[in-house]
Amino acid sequence: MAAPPEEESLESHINRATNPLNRELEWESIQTFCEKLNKDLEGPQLATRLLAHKIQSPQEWEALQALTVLETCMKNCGKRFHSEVGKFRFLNELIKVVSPKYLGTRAPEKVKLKIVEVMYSWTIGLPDETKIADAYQMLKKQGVVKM
Amino acid sequence: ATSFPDDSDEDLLKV
Repeated sequence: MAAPPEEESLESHINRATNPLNRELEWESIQTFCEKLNKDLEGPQLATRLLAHKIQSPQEWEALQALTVLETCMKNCGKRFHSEVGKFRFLNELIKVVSPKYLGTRAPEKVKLKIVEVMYSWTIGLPDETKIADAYQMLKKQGVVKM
Repeated sequence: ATSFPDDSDEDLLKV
């Protein structure tokens, strides 16, 4: 019998929210993931590790759903999550997906495009997360991002 | 006791 939603781990919520078999976005799981990550002290750190792993999935639909979770949480989960996403520890994982030197040659095009889009939106929406701007500028300089 | 959130980080990946 499945544990009641309240006690389910962040991992089970992200697995349900990014399941490649989902016919459409699982907004309830996405919402629950956002709420739960904010409740635990280590929530933002664990959430970014889980998201990085999903975003690096070779399965396009799984990675795109993970990016939707990331975008939703960046809009709803507040400062603690922003500062965790705004660390190179997480940004480097996104960079690996778009960079040909790492996963870029195998990663799905749609996923790479979405990563660049969300990073760009954060440079506008979160100007005080300066590392995001640094990472984005570096990608532009290296020609990984062609605007 | 609430531990202070860890704000250690890595360097930016060079591509």
